[in-house]
Amino acid sequence: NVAHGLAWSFYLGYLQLVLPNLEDSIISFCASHRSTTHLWGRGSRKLLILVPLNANISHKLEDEDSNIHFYDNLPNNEIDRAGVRGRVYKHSVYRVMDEDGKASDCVVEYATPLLTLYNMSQLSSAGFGEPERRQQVLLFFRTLQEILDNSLECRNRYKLILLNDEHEEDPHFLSKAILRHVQQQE
Amino acid sequence: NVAHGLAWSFYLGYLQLVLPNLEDSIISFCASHRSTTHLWGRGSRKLLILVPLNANISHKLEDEDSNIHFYDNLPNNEIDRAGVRGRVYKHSVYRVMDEDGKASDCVVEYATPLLTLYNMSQLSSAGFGEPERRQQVLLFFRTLQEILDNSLECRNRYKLILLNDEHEEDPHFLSKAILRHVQQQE
Ligand SMILES: Nc1nc(=O)c2ncn([C@@H]3O[C@@H]4COP(=O)(O)O[C@H]5[C@@H](O)[C@H](n6cnc7c(N)ncnc76)O[C@@H]5COP(=O)(O)O[C@@H]3[C@@H]4O)c2[nH]1
Repeated sequence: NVAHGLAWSFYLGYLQLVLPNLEDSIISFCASHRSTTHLWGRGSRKLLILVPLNANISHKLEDEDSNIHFYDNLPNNEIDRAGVRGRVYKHSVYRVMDEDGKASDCVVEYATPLLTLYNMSQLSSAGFGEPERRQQVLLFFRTLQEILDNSLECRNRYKLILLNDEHEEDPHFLSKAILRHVQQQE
Repeated sequence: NVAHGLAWSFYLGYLQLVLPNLEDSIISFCASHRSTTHLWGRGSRKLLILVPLNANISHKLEDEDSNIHFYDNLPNNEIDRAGVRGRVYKHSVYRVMDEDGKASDCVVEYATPLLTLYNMSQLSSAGFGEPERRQQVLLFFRTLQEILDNSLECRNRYKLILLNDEHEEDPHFLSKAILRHVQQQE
């Protein structure tokens, strides 16, 4: 079950490493961006992890929704990993506008392992096709949710956002989904 | 089968992205390190990927063998990936000494997904234990070998080095294994 291993890999090789440092990265980011007013006045200080059911992932969020703007990257976090010295881990900050034009600052990204699921489903040699892919995304989501629920060091530092693709013809589907989850936690 | 998915992920999410650029990175590295004599006079311009059967991975190769010295990192390769802008991919260059003290320059690292296999085998919640782990490492190695054999864009740009842990009490086991593989291809 590919999704099971990818969820564990995402947690053990990434979330467990980066989530404990997220708050400090945001504090340091705000200190170096003082000239921007209202930075993080509204928004979320959790890592927002997007999990689209169709595994259809963009590399730039603004390509998906014009109400989303790339703002800047959080400071680099360098960690020696498996022989690579100072491997860089970082996240991107986006400003997400609501329908009244008010901006919320968020650290948001897609769950990268879904790219692997998507690409595997396109290659016959990889052993599974498009019908199984949706099931695998759900299995990835549930496995990851369960792992994170039991993780003390990651508690309250993330939000998993499952994106149902039924409303994709709405050009502001993504910004609305993000804002709905951000407001939910306030 | 966790190893199957991790092998595909390692190829689709990493090797396929970085191997086509490796030669250019090395050329650019040599240009910026002209003061070092004999740089890459001896060694390999392929990515050497270490796959230890016991999944026991170090974060710094010199911790494993005093005949290995970290030299410097190749230039950063920045790619927009799944919402992370300018995600950094890089490799480390090591100088590996033979028993006569002659140095070979190599781009070498452990296969990172083995860290996931190792950690999963330590957590009862992840669903598999130490006895299965060795089998999973072999499955990872064979699956990856097969994927890479069929990859036109990665041809001749890597070397997979399976490390049998029987000689681990030899303090220079790792440098000898690396040099044996490097000399094999000449
Ligand atoms: N040596 C090495 N250097 C790299 O830069 C690198 N980047 C990825 N990988 C390995 O390739 C495979 C595919 O990567 P993917 O990005 O889909 O999944 C990654 C990704 O979803 C997430 N992740 C890891 N590092 C980052 C990062 N810097 N930014 C965002 N996500 C990351 O956590 C998963 C597991 O990471 P690793 O367990 O380090 O091994 C990966 C994986 O086996 C790398 N391996």
